[in-house]
Amino acid sequence: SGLTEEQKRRIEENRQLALARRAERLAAQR
Amino acid sequence: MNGLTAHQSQVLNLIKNCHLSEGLSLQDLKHQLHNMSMSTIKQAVEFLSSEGHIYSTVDDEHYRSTDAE
Repeated sequence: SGLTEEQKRRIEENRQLALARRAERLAAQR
Repeated sequence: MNGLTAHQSQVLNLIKNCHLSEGLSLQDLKHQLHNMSMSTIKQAVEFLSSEGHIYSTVDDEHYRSTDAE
């Protein structure tokens, strides 16, 4: 991909935050 | 069905089906969703992001789905 290391790091960070929000939402639904 | 409105589902499906590493841009979404205004798209993106369905990538204009990969 044409992404810089900094962009890749930012994307991975945002992905982890989103996965945490998703886990919270799924836990709240139970 | 999945707790999303029709607009939110449409936006999510387009983002899910995009496999670019930087994800789909708001402009791409607008281009593909002729019937939806930019403000409706932004509202859907904001909601989907707050629920952890999607996340921003290189900037706040590009989004990827947490279900991808």
